[in-house]
Amino acid sequence: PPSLAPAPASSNPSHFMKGAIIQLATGELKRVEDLQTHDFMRSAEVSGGLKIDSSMVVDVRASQQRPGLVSLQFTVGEQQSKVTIDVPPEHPFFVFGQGWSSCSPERTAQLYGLACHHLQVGDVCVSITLQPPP
Amino acid sequence: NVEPRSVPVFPWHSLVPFLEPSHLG
Repeated sequence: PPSLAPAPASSNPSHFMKGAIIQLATGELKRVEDLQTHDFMRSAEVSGGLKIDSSMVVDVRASQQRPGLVSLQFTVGEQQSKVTIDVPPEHPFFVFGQGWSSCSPERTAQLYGLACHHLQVGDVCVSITLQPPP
Repeated sequence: NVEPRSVPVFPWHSLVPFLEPSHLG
């Protein structure tokens, strides 16, 4: 079975540095700041085994377990399953039709040089899950 | 001779949250 990627809180932040080279599933290379919604959709289509889900932000609050982090609660996919993840405030998420967004666009700009919108309740983010077998 | 620096290339799926099916049940 495909291996599971790490959760955002533990991912390598250099992915998000402005100018970082990202390889799409089509083989195309793009800079992280140039990615668009259809790049994710197309990559999931051709990669097989992965499915793009819509994850709507329903709550944003300071993490109680991990000071300095932000707890983001999402409702995911058609089943509206609720998922909470703790991330640094500068962690960017890709919002459908809008692009990179974080809880602290100022910190994202300082740390990564990546221009972000402010992530808010109601934003719908790109997430991926395993495609169920046919 | 100067060796060319290798530029890291990251896969697209490393940029977005991977939600495990167990989270979604």
